[in-house]
Order: sequence, then structure tokens, then C-alpha cells
Amino acid sequence: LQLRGKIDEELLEDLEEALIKADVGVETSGDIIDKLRLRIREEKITETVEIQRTITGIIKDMMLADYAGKEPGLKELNSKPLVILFTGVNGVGKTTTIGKLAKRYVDTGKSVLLIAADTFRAAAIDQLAIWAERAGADISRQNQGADPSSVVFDGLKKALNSNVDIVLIDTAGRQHTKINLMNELNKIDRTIKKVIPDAPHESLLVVDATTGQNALMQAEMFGKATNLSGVVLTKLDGTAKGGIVVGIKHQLDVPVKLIGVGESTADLRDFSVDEFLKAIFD
Amino acid sequence: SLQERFDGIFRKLKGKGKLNDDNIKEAMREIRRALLEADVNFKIVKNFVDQVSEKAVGQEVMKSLTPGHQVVKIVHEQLIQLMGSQNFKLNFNDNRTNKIMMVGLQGSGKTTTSAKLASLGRKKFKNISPMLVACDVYRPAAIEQLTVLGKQLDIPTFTINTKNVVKIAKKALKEAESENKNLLIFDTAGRLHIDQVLMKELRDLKQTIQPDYIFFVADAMTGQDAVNVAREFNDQLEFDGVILTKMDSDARGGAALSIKAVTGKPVVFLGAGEKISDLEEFHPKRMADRILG
Ligand SMILES: Nc1nc2c(ncn2[C@@H]2O[C@H](COP(=O)(O)OP(=O)(O)OP(=O)(O)O)[C@@H](O)[C@H]2O)c(=O)[nH]1
Ligand SMILES: Nc1nc2c(ncn2[C@@H]2O[C@H](COP(=O)(O)OP(=O)(O)OP(=O)(O)O)[C@@H](O)[C@H]2O)c(=O)[nH]1
Ligand SMILES: [Mg+2]
Ligand SMILES: [Mg+2]
Repeated sequence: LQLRGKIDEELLEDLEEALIKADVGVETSGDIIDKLRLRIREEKITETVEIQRTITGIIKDMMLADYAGKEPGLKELNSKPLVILFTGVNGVGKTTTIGKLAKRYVDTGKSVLLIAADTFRAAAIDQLAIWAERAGADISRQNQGADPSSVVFDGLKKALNSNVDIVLIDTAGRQHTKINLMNELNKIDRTIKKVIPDAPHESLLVVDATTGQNALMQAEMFGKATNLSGVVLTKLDGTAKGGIVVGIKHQLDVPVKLIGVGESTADLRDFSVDEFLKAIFD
Repeated sequence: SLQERFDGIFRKLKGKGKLNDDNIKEAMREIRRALLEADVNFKIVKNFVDQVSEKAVGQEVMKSLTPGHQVVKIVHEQLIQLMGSQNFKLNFNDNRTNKIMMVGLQGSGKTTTSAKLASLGRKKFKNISPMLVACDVYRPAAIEQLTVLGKQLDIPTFTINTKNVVKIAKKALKEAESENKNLLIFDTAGRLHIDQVLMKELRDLKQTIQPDYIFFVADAMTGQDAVNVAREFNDQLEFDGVILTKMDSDARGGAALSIKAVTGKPVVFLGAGEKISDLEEFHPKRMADRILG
């Protein structure tokens, strides 16, 4: 983004274009530019070099509101187990992300159990089992076609009995337009609470960075089924910027906690707003 | 809806009967907003709005008594024209080996769609005996996934224990001859368009297979990045058509317009669910309506 010359409407249009191209969306981009226009007037900004700092600051405030300016990480718990539920539409990277996170926890000396609650898709359980092996985690599974809630119930009982530190629950990809599948998800959430009342301690929506405006609808509907605590933004190693997470935070108050940057176990990182914005504006 | 927003804009014109530059501008802003919300690429939206604006300030619209309707009609027609006609026809010949290669980003729906196409081929064409070929040697349980789908259809999946996909393809072609399989569908691993090594793998695979069809499989919910991905895949592989998956979502699917505009290649099928039967024909008018919301 070339910030030279004077601060005029053309510069603001260029900035709005950069946001829209990053999938921030028309409405949220407009809000950001409106805020910027106000700040330019209030702070009497005349240097274009100040503009990037100002707009970055505005978006950073949006993303980190209620977090004292620091990215929220995953919960840490004094009790066992910490339970994390993974949801999202088809093909976004839920299973792969679980494998990566399992490895991260195992590497810090924690015991991890994966629950294979995608009992629908072909080879879904086999796929998770391979990740369990790669990570050094255990897996709780039944046959394809089993009731996902019963798999979750049994898995959590097993976790309590074996005193495991971390439980990661994989669910089948589903479209939020399918009421029966969203009800199934809600039932999974209620089943979790039957075994461990304050679980899941994290309920993460996995979002593909290449996704456009539909991600907002996904966050809204999945949030109704399971009360989201965060987003995992995957496939940021591509050319997509994942700007839809700005709207998800600004409108639904769900923060990004992790990002996926590849297909291997090591390709999982904590979310950094600075790096995220640098990619959008550079 | 766009029609409702236009009615609002042009309602103020009742009794005056003529369109002027100002309310055309306002209508164009609404169109721009609607298309961007539908994930159509920024640059393509700009070009589209310029084209429509040019047509709308023309004489025919000026004379109309329902300017709102007239502008919406121009938008629809322009959109349908851009989406392309419906004249792609899948053609399988039962006395030779028909070959399809599936390519695209990670998670777009290639493996599932491979099975759907195998089933469609056998159903719609006489004497077609399909075989799936597992060329994804990277993703955990990818081969198992294709094999399971094949078993559900009683369609064999060709797989050998090697990391060399060109070798798999060569052996699959031989197997097809000896087993009288005349429709081969090659499923490949998802990959980034910017991964030089893996894009070269696809070029090598294309060279080996000499496919009749290369289908670029893309997710209907893809946003602004669709053009970057599609352009690169097309520049490197010259695919024949696009299969837009997950159309059973409520994604508006603007990526369809972006991909067509930047590659010139037609959308040939729509994935509309996870079942084998969930493969539909592409209808430009229906897609245009969906994109406009
Ligand atoms: N490049 C890249 N690919 C990823 C990333 N995360 C996942 N993938 C790939 O995306 C594809 C889908 O990943 P899965 O983990 O199967 O996705 P899922 O959400 O579990 O899919 P379903 O269970 O079928 O809904 C696989 O090819 C993964 O390797 C990432 O951060 N970067
Ligand atoms: N709702 C819906 N889901 C679909 C559709 N097509 C595929 N899927 C689902 O999307 C997910 C990804 O599909 P795959 O066939 O594994 O995608 P892929 O392109 O082979 O993925 P990689 O091999 O990892 O690149 C799975 O959960 C599929 O069941 C569709 O049209 N609608
Ligand atoms: Mg999965
Ligand atoms: Mg696949």
C-alpha cells in the first residue's frame, strides 16, 4: 500500500479497497474508514505516514477490545480435563488443527485424548487416528455411523477415569443451513455438560482464511448451537488474508485464538493482530 | 433484495419519469454493495458496475416508466451474460478411456466430487465402467476415504504403495486397459496455487494422464482470493471447467463470477451436498439470482 501524497478521499478509498480485498467486508470496512476519517479530523492528522499507524490502531482496538490490548490465548485450567470442542463447516481444517494442537500439548508434557465424534464422513475416524499417533495422544472412537453424542459421552467418561489433562473433540463438518445438523451439534454440547458441567472450556469455530462473507453467518449460527469462545483461522499460508475475522470480532465478539499456516504438526501459531494487519496492508 | 433497494431509490422519481446521473450513481452503489457482499471480486465488481452504468444511462432506460425495473433487468442480463451460457456438455465415449483429473485447494471437495462424477458417468452414459485413482499420497487417510466412497458405489479404487503420483497414474492407465475400465477419475491432493513443487506435480500428472477433462474444484464460500487461485491453476494447467462445491450452504457464490471472469472457463457442475447424488447442473440464471441476493 503506497502511502504518499496528501490525505484525501482517494487515499481513504485505497485503504477501503485494501480492506475489502482482504475479505473484511463492505460494512466493516466502511465502519473502519469512518472511524479513520473521524480520527484524522479530531487529531488533525496531516502526515500520510500517520495513517497506517492510525488505521492499524483502530482495527487492533476492534480485535482486542475486552482483552486489554493483548491477544487472548486458550484457557488454562487448574482442574482436569480441559475440554475443547471444534466445530465448523466442511473441509475447513478441524481434524488437522486438532492433530496440531494435540502435538503442542503433548510436547509440553500434557496427556491428551482425542474424541472422534465425526461418525459420518468416510475415513474421518481413521484420519483422526493417524493424527493421534503423530501427536502421541490417545483416541476414543466408535464405529462410523455411531451417535456422535454417545461417542462424546463415552470419551469424556474415559477422560475422567484416566485423569487425562486435555480433551479435544472432533466433529463432522456441517452447513449451518442444515437445522438437523445444527441440532445435533447442540446435543453434543449438552452431552458434554452432562459429564462435565462447565465444559467445553473452549468452543472453537474453525474458519478457512479463503472464506468470504459467509463466515459471519457461520459464526452467528454455530454460536447459537454451541456458544463460541474463539476462532481458529486456517490456511493463512495461502494468499487469502482472512479479513472476515475482523467482522466476527466486531459484530459477534468472538476472538481469534489460533491460526493454521500449513499441513504439518508444527504449522499452528497463536494469533497476532500485528502480523495479521501487516499482511493486509503490505 | 436488490429489487427492493432499487424500488426505494427510484420511488422518488415517480411523476418525474426520467433517470439522471445522480440516482443512477446511487443505484450503482447498491449494486456494488450487493456484489461485494456476495463475494464477487473487487475489480470485477468495478468493471461490472461501469458496464451497467454505461448501459443504464442510455436512451432506452431514460424512456422507461419503471426505471427501477429497467435497471434491475440490465443488471440481471449483464450478470447472466458474464456467467456464461450453459453449453458445456460432458461427453464420454465408451470405446476408449475417458480421463478426468480433479484439482484445487485443500478441502474444496475433490475427493467427494470424484466419487460423484464416477457415479454420474456410470448412470448417464451407456457402457461406462468407472475406476477411481488415488493420487493423494499426502493427506492422512485420503486413500482410505476415496476407497470407502468407491466401495459404497461398487466402483474400484486404484492405489499402489508409492509416493510417486506419476507412477500411480501410469500404472492406473495400464490397469484400466487390462480391466476394461473406460472412465478414470484421478483424485489429487489439495494444494496451494503458490506451492511451486506441488503445482509442478500437477503439471507432470497432466502430462502423464493426458486427461480429457481437468476440473478445478472450488468452494462456493470462497471470497476475494478466488481470482488469485483460479488464475494460477488455469495458467499452469489450463483446466476445462469449474465445479463449485457446497452450494447447499447459504454462501452467495460470487466466486463463480470472479473465476469465470478471470479464466473464461465455465462452471460445469455444482456440488450441493455430501451425498453421492448431490451433483447438479449449472444454471447461469439461477446463479445470477443467487449472487444478487
Ligand atoms: N495449507 C493448509 N492446509 C490446511 C490447513 N489446515 C488444514 N489444511 C488442509 O485442509 C484439508 C482439510 O482439512 P481437514 O482437517 O480434513 O478439515 P475438516 O474441517 O476436518 O474437514 P471435514 O471433517 O471434512 O469437515 C486437508 O487437506 C488439510 O491438510 C492449513 O492451515 N494450511
Ligand atoms: N455440504 C457439502 N459438503 C461437501 C460438498 N462437497 C464436499 N463436501 C464436504 O467437504 C469436506 C471436504 O471434502 P473432500 O472431498 O475431503 O475435499 P478435498 O478437496 O478432497 O480435500 P483435500 O483432499 O484435503 O484437499 C468433506 O466433509 C465433504 O463431505 C458439498 O457439495 N456440500
Ligand atoms: Mg474432519
Ligand atoms: Mg481429498
